[in-house]
Amino acid sequence: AKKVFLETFNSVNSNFSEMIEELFEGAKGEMRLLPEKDVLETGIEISIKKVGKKEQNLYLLSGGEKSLVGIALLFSLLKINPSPFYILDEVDAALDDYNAERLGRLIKRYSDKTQFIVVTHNKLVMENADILHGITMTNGISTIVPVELEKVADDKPLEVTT
Amino acid sequence: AKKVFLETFNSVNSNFSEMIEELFEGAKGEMRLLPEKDVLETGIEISIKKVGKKEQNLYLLSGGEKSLVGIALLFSLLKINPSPFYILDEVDAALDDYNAERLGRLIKRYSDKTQFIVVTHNKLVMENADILHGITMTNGISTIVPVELEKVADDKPLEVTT
Amino acid sequence: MKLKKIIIDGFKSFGRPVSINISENITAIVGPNGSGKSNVVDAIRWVFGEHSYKNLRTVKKNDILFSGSNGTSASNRAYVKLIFEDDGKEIDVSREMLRDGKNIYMLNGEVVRLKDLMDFFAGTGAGKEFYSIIAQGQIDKIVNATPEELRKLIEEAA
Amino acid sequence: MKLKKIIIDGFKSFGRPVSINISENITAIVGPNGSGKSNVVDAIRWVFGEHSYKNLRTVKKNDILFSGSNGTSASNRAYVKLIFEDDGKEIDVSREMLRDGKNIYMLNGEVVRLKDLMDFFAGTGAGKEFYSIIAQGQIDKIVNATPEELRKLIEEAA
Ligand SMILES: Nc1ncnc2c1ncn2[C@@H]1O[C@H](COP(=O)(O)OP(=O)(O)OP(=O)(O)O)[C@@H](O)[C@H]1O
Ligand SMILES: Nc1ncnc2c1ncn2[C@@H]1O[C@H](COP(=O)(O)OP(=O)(O)OP(=O)(O)O)[C@@H](O)[C@H]1O
Ligand SMILES: [Mg+2]
Ligand SMILES: [Mg+2]
Repeated sequence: AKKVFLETFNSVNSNFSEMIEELFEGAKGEMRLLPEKDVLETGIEISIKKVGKKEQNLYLLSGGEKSLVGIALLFSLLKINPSPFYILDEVDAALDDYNAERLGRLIKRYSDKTQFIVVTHNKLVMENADILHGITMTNGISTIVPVELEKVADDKPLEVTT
Repeated sequence: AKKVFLETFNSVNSNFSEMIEELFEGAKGEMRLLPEKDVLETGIEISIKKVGKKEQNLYLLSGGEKSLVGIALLFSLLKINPSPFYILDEVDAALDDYNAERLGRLIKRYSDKTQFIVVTHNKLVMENADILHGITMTNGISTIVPVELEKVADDKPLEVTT
Repeated sequence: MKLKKIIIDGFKSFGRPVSINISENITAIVGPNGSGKSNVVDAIRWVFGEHSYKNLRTVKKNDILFSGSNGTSASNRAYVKLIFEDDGKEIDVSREMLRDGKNIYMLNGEVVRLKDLMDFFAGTGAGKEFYSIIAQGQIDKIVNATPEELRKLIEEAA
Repeated sequence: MKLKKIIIDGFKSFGRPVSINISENITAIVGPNGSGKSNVVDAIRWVFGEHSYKNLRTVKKNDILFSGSNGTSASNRAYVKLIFEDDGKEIDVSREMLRDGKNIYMLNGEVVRLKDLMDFFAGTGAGKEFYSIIAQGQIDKIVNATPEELRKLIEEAA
């Protein structure tokens, strides 16, 4: 049990540092076992060190940066033991355009390992999908309508109507 | 005191229904004084009735709809007693493109009554600004850089670099 | 094992039956604020036995049932079915709830207990809280997890 | 009364002094995640006497002071100044904190108490919690306000 846990912990940790390096352009991310009691019971702590800075409390990170840490952790676990499908409901809401594009590429990269269902308002994220479903509410009832991404002009709001 | 409160309450309420009608395309919004004790102490409840639906608990509203209710309340109070300036930090994060555009127009409409400082990642919102400041972090220090909106192509991520 | 289709009828804002095809790779669900996108996510959680009002964003039990609109009366049953494919074989999983609160779980057309459903999925990792369904507004909350919660995540992945 | 300029030095991620011009109408602040946009919002709240760690997104008192980076040492003072214009006259308001935790408030170059500052602004409505500064992630929380909190909002506007 101890051996299995440590092996998993170490591979999640190395995935996590890789992900943080990619998402925060050069930052150092690390998961640490708290020095307390037995390895089989102790908790885990995350630390992030941005480029040019000392290690800081996660509390000081910005809204978007906190989302990036969550995304990094999600993909670190996915690489070890993917679930058959992932549902991501507007995980890009706090991201700037660069990071939204990066998230889209990350989802695309792992979509051969597992299925993704992504709810988003950001064209930079939805353009990676092979199937696009529009949902709209008419007369108080939700219905599904087809949406063609090609028809979605970049500078106009996304039209989803019956 | 009672008269002043009731007058204010009634004008906030009528502003609020107007705002909800505009933001939720035809929905009915209302603020009600709870039927409890004395008018000078009783609490206030908000109710929203979407087109084609009965009145529902605010809890059932979506992420974006909850933001719209907050925006409606903010502008209902602004119309009565504007503060010298308003700072809105990514209030558009949960909004779809239509509602983001509507928010941009709403800010523009009231910007002759008061000043707005808006933090946003959405081009549909930032294009209403007369001054645009870029902030970027170089070597761990935040610095201000000029950004020209014309240079921001719609289909490319916003470039804010030194 | 791949998810192929989701069928929803009478659950939350789905007053009429809808069927959603799911791609082997990436499926995007888009649409205006308040149109029902997160209700689809809730529907999938619900089939896996989710019973917490908070996670289903409801206040009372019958908030799961379509509450009616102009011209369409409220539903008396909420029904969600997930259709998977595993090595060419189709696998159907569904949950149904009636107004009286009775829940019926089915696996390939047979009524089963929730526990049987969870055993069936246990090996696959589907439905596990954290790392397969991220609800709206949750992705940035992970940084607030306690050291014990983070440990539990790693153990689930082991 | 119009806000004309914000000067920040040594406050949070502003290791070097910056000066931000504010338009009479709409000013947008844009930039990558983690670049310091919300720190500007915190700086404005701080000048108005904000002392809650939670509202300033800090954990300990000295999180307000620039903590240093490659090549630039940590700051020993945090300083924020707001420059207003009222009927053609300039009005300066500032707050300064030193590493020993001492706060100095100034109004047009003179040291004042925070209370004097609040009295000065009282008539204008600036700095009032709810309806002038909406922090990141707060706009959708208003629907969770209690009936008493909503009443307080209306009373503030009266
Ligand atoms: N039991 C129910 N019956 C009918 N309508 C319901 C029911 N429960 C929720 N709704 C409706 O569903 C809507 C919210 O849907 P949902 O949260 O899925 O929106 P969304 O598409 O995710 O929007 P956003 O982009 O803002 O997150 C509410 O406006 C509510 O009217
Ligand atoms: N005392 C401090 N000294 C140095 N840097 C600090 C200090 N406090 C906060 N920071 C830095 O400020 C950054 C966060 O800034 P802020 O929250 O303003 O970002 P933002 O531009 O609002 O980003 P987002 O678009 O994601 O909301 C953190 O990454 C942190 O490194
Ligand atoms: Mg949603
Ligand atoms: Mg921010």
